[in-house]
Amino acid sequence: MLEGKFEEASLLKKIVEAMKDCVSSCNFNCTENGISVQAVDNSRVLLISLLIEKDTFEEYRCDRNITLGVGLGSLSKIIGNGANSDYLTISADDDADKLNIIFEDKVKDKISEYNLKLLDIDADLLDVGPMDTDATITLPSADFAKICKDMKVLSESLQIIVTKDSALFQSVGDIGTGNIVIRPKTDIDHPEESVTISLDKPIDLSFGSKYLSDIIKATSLSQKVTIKLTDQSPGVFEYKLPSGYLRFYLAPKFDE
Amino acid sequence: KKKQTTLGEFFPTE
Repeated sequence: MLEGKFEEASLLKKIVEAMKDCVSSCNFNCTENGISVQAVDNSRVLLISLLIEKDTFEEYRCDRNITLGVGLGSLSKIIGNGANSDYLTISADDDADKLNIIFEDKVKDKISEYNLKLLDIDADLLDVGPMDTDATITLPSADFAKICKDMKVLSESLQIIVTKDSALFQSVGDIGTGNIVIRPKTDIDHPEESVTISLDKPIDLSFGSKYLSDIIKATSLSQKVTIKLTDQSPGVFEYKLPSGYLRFYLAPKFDE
Repeated sequence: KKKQTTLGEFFPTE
């Protein structure tokens, strides 16, 4: 038996919105510690790793490990029916073929209940393991989203060049070129506006703009995004949850 | 022109 109650439906809504355009369905792996997902997009370029730790929930129990195969488009439609501020409880019996979803309005005496048919998903997992990191950039997630959108008008690739004191985002396309430079900044009054760059080794990596467009759909989940880059390796883009994370691993583009 | 790599080139399948 799994039962997890979110204080606000908006959190699960944001998580599903951030994932559903990249992967159509995925397995939710539920254990006593929380719920995790690993899913790869069809082109096997972008991997999503989600961890919703037990502490994220107002109430949580999972007596036995269960795997719930979920169609994200369908889940999105159902959870779209609840108000952002509703309590949202998901539950499933062991060996269940459906996920029970209940919204409770905090003001009105109103309870809405839905069942989502579960899917049997046979997905092979990638062993991403712990990765070395050459450069780590933390910046406001809205700023990163704007950089990705602005650079996408120029090219289908975004180049990220990190040196000791700056990160350069560069696009070179048929119509012209664009550069955006950000530098570390500590904002004591607004810590969420701070930018940090830590570097062991300079980085010069390129990523596909269309995949970055998928990643920035997670912007509303966290005020900050942490980008971990390693030479000749996939980039990691992490949005922290109140307890857990939504992480994207994006394979780079190399010169032919 | 740049070539898009896939994750399978970096991570083994479990």
